[in-house]
Amino acid sequence: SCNVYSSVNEPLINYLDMEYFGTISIGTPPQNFTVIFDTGSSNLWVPSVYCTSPACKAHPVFHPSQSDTYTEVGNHFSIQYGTGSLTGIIGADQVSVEGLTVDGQQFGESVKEPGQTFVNAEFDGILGLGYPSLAAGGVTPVFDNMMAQNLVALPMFSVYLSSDPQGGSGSELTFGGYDPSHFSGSLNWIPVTKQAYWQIALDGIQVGDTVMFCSEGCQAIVDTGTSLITGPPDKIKQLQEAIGATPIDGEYAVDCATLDTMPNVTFLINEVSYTLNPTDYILPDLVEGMQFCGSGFQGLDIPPPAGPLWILGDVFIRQFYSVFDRGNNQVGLAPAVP
Amino acid sequence: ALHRVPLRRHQSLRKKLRAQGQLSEFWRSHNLDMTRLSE
Repeated sequence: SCNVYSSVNEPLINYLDMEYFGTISIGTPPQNFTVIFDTGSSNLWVPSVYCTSPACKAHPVFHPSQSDTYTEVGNHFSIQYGTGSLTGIIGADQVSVEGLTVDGQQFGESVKEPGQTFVNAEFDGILGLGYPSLAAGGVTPVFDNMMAQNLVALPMFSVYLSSDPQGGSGSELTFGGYDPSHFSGSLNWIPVTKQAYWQIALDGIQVGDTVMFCSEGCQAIVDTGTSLITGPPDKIKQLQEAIGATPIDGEYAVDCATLDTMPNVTFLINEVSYTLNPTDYILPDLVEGMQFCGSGFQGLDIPPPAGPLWILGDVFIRQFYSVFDRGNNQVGLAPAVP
Repeated sequence: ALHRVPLRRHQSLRKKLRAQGQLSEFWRSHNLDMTRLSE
């Protein structure tokens, strides 16, 4: 492997639907950035002062020369998106997240950001919470440094995504444990099957009362960096048909008046059922005063060796409080309390 | 012992582009067909 110039692939569409962001700061004095906390990747990157792409002009950029604690690392990194490469160099500095300060955190300073996606995006960068094996450049992920520097009481973090459409009041990422006030009942723990993404085994996917997919078992990842629920394209096409979604202007959508008659979709995981009803998996929007109901399912081909994979994104996590336990390599799920 | 990081929910880029009537153009310019991805 080559640490000098390493790259990873991320589908562009992952970031089209992102809605939940938080704030971090880098350097001394602190420079603030809005980031996606993404369990589906493992690097931290923010725009650099050296970036001349249009996207960087629309976002705050990191000034290494204005930080007393910055050190240059100099390795290059690249993340391949659908429309081009995000490239940059790696530096190291203090990274602070709500009072937790990680020393010597290596991170990417982007010098080129592709396409229109990042121009319009409301986030500046991404903070990956996946396993170290996913990290480009051999960089130690932020949470691994938090554990190594004894900043968290327990080696776990958890995610609550509020369904409140205006601002998502109460949504939070919790480092060092979980908050029982965000879920009902008890957590069901599911072993991580491959330590890269937060990957788990599915026993089946049921539409209405029928197991339509994955009857022989399949693999899924719990990914806060994906907004929808994705799966192999042929399966998702059948699923769209089963819920009555049809293509409209390049997207799958349903007639908003049919929500009452649509089936529930249930994920069977470790002998427990996780059911989404139509109001959970349909994404309402208002377009020119008209109601639009987009499908929360999206085909996405993830070829071997990583795939095929289903991705349980925000549409799923909104309904099921998710705990990511690095100590025991397991994911905890329980119904989220609105 | 818990360190809480508030997350704020924003309008997604897809919804913004859709509201501006620019989503179809976005698919075209990026040579993307989301329905074809499901086929």
